[in-house]
Amino acid sequence: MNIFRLTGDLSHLAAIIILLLKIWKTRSCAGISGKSQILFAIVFTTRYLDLLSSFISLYNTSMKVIYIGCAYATVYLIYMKFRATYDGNHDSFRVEFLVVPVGGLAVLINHDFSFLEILWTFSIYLESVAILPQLFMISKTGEAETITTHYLFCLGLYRALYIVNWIWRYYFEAFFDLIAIVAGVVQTILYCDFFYLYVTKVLKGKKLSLPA
Amino acid sequence: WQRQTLHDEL
Repeated sequence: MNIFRLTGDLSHLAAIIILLLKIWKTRSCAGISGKSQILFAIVFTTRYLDLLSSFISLYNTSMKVIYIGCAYATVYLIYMKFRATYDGNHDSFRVEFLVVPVGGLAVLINHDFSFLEILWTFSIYLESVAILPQLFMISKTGEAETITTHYLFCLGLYRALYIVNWIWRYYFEAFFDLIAIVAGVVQTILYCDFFYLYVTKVLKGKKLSLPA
Repeated sequence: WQRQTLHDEL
């Protein structure tokens, strides 16, 4: 464990909690892509099946359980409790265009052709694109609530910190996982445009709105 | 590269 991985995980946790609190406090999931949240729930479920097969540390196990629990709680709030506020018309990204190619890629390119390993690979590939329905929704409506942008910023920060973590691990532990690194870099690139808008608009006190 | 079967990252 190094400081970059730890702060990355905490930033990820902060993002998840910010989103849950936003929905809970405003009693509304307006502007939130339920499809992205379902994808994240699938990501955590398929990746953390190793909870049943291997123990790494108390930290590792508890974070996995918290991530999975929060992901399903978020999906529950969006599709059940506050369903009336869910903006389904604007959440029109076709997720099958992500899930099907990602599934195929996981079967073709993996470290080991075994059931758990393919599911792990699938989750890594899927996570790298799971935010696209959310970004698509923002580009469609042309705006995002400030709290939603804080959520996205924490998620993007988590990815950026993981890249620093991999550089660290490469130099100091001779560790690298090419699948995780390539997918992680792709995922981080997807946030670049958003980072630019966040710094130039949200941090200057303006609402994030895109030119028509 | 080194094959990873135990994934210690989240």
